[in-house]
Amino acid sequence: MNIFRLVGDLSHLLAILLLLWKIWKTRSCAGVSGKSQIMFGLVYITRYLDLFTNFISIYNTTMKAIFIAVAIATIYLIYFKFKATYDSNHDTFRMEFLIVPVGGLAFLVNHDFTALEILWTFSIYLESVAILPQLFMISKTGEAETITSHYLFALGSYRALYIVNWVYRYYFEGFFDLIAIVAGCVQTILYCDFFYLYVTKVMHGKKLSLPA
Amino acid sequence: AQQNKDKDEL
Repeated sequence: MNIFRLVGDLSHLLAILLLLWKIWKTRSCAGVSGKSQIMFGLVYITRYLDLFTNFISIYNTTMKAIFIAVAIATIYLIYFKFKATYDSNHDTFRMEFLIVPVGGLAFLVNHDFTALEILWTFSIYLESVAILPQLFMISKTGEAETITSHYLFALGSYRALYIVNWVYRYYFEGFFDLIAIVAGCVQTILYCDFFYLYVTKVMHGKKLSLPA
Repeated sequence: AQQNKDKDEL
């Protein structure tokens, strides 16, 4: 474990708790893409299947359990409890356009042709594009609530910090996982224009609105 | 290079 990965994990935890808190407090999931949340749920479930079989550390097990629980809770709030506030007219990104290619790629490009490894690879690839419906929704509505933009900033920062973690681990531990690195770079690049808007607008107290 | 065999990352 290194500081970059730790801060990255905490940023990730902050992001998902921030979103859950926003939906719970405002009793509304307006501006939140349910499709992205479903895909994140899928990411955690397919990646953490080894939750009970492969014990790494208390920290690892606890975080995995929290991620899965918070993802399920968020999906429940969006599609059940506060379903009336779910903006399905703007959450129109076709998930199958992401899940099918990612599923195929996981079969073709992986480290080991075993069920667990292919599911892990699927999870890594899916995570890199899972935010697209959310970014697409913001581009359609033309704006995002400030709390939602903080959520996106924390979520985008987590994988950016993981890239630094991978550089660190390459130089100090001779470790690197090309699949995770390439997917992590794609994932972080997708946030770039959002990061720009966040830094130039939200950090100056303005609302995040896309140029119409 | 060594792969992420022990999958210690989240």
